[in-house]
Amino acid sequence: MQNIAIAIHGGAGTITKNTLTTTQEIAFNAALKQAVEAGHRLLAKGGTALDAVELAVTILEDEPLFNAGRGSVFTKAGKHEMDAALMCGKTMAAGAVAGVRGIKNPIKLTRAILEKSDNVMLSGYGAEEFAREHAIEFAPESYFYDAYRYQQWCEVRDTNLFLMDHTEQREQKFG
Amino acid sequence: TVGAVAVDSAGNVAAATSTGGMTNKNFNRIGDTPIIGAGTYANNATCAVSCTGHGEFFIRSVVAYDISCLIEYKGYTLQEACEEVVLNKLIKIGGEGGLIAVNPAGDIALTFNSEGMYRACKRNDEQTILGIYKN
Repeated sequence: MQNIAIAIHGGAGTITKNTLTTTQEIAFNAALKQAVEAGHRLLAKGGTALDAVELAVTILEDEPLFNAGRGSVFTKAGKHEMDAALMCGKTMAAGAVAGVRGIKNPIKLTRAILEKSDNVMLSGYGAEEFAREHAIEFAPESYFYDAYRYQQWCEVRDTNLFLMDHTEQREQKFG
Repeated sequence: TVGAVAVDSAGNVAAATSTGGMTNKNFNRIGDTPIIGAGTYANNATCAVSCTGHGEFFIRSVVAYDISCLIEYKGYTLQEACEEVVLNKLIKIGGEGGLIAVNPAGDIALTFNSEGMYRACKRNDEQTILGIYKN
């Protein structure tokens, strides 16, 4: 019998026992479990790998704990700019977007590009226009606001530094 | 960044990655995520890969495709290929991060060189595996 399997990630960085509280650790684990098991259930019912990865990533994009979709970090300009990609191993078809704003689930836009476009990668305003033409859901700027992400940005916005998903500022303090 | 890789009951693999980029990024910077072959790649002949980490290093090393190539041309196992790229090649150039990968046989690799990576996997009826920290 063919094995089915799914794996997910929610970002990497300076994540140690000292940087997470027990409450945070429980919340992260619950979110990961929900996403991976939703994808696995779909596979177990005979769903495709492409549908399973799209579903799992959509769930993670809706979770503010992770830097994607709703939980996206702030740019230098105080905005949210998102990138995403999706690829099918059977057909080698791919869809990707870069620098889009206001798209609720960028991974759904990549699926539309994969299936309904002759292109592989769209960016910026053009990608958003494509999203509107294909009824991809948008969300207001307030949807992407997260107090923790805002605080992270405040610590570095007057510098030329940029930070990875889960990187703590350990030695530098910015007044 | 978030990502997923999967293999279905027909033996087809797929990969997906999504990100908000880096805090305080400027000049419409994009990372490896949307670049096919760097941060996301899937090929039924080899594997599916989704990356996370310092994107510039993943772009320069064409990480996801590199793993596929090691399997296709050098006969590496999925785990060997992931470790070669993440724990050897990337570290040498200072690239921090990790990846998840799956192959059509249902093997899974969760490999990272940072202090932690939020991760989870489930195969067949086996128990769900969750992880955050190294080890």
